[in-house]
Amino acid sequence: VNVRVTTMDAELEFAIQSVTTGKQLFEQVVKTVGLREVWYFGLQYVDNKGYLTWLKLEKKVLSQDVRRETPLQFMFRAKYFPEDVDNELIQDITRKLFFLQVKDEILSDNVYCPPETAVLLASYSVQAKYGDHTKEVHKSGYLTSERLLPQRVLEQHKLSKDQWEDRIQVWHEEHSGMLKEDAMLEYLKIAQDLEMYGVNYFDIKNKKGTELWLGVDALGLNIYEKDDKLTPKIGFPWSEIRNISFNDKKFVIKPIDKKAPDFVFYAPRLRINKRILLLCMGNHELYMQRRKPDTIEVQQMKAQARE
Amino acid sequence: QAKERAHQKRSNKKAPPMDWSKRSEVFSNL
Repeated sequence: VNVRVTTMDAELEFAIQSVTTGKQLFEQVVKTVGLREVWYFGLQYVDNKGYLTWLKLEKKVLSQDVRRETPLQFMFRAKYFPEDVDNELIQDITRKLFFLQVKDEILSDNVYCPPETAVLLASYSVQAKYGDHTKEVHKSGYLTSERLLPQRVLEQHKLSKDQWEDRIQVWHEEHSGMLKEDAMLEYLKIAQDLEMYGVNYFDIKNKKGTELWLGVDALGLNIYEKDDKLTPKIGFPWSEIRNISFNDKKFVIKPIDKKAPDFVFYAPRLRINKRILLLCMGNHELYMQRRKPDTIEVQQMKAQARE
Repeated sequence: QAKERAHQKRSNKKAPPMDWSKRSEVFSNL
C-alpha cells in the first residue's frame, strides 16, 4: 500500500505491507530525514470521521482507521515540546522541524502573537531563509511575496506591504553575521515564551457546568477560562501529580501529597479523553526523563553536535 | 528591548501558586 508522509519541508513516499506497524513506518521516516531526537515526534492522520489522530506506533498501520485514499496520507509532526529549546534540542534537523512547525502555528493564528513580537520573529525567519541582508541582493520589495506575519496582525494594523517590509528589514539588517541555523534557534527562543506555545487545549467543565479549557503542556496542566487562552487560572506542575485517570467523562487528578484532596474535572467528549490521557502521560514521562542524567545515546548526540 | 519584552511573557504561562484545596475551590467557583 502506498503511503505519503509529509514533514514540514519534505514529502516522502513509502510502500508498506499489511503487517507494517506504526513504529516501522515511523522509523523509516526518521531514518530518511536523519532525525535522532525522535521522542518529540509522531505521525498524524485524518481518520474516516475527519478527525486528526496520532498513529499508534505499536499497532499495524492498516488496522488503524486512516481515511482511505491513494496514497494514504500522514503528517510527521512534533507532538511534544521541549521546556527550553536552547538547552534541550541537539540536532540542526530537530531545530529546523520545530522552527517550521511553530512558525506555521503562529502565522496561522493558532498561537497568539502580539505585533511587535510578530515583527521580531519575522526578522529572524527572514535571516533563517536569506542569510545576511545585502542592499544589492535584497532590493526594495524583497519580502513582498513572503508569508511573514500572522493574519490577525495584518488585519488589526492597517499597514501596507512596504511599511511592514520596512519594519522587518530594520531588524533583518541587525542580524547580520548570524548563521541561518542560529536564526531558527533565536526564533524558537522567543516563540517558546508565548502564552499559547506548546499548549494543547481541550474543552472541559466544572461541576456546575461552566465551560473551561484544560491546557496540557511540557510543564503540567493548566485551567483557563473560556474567553482567555492566555492566562492560566489554576496550574498543576507534573512534579505534584501522582496519577491521572478518567471514567466516562469524569477525570481525577491525584496529588503526590496524599493529604491533599483529589482534583476533579469533566471532559464532555469521550473520544477526546483517551487523547488527553496519552498527552499527559507523554509529557509527564519527558518531564521526568529531563531530570535524570543523559542516556548514553543523548551523550553521544551532544558530543557529535559539539564536534 | 523587544526581545526582553517578549521574554517577560514567560511568567504569564504560570498560574498563581496555590495548594490543592484552593485549586478545587477556585475551580468550582469559575
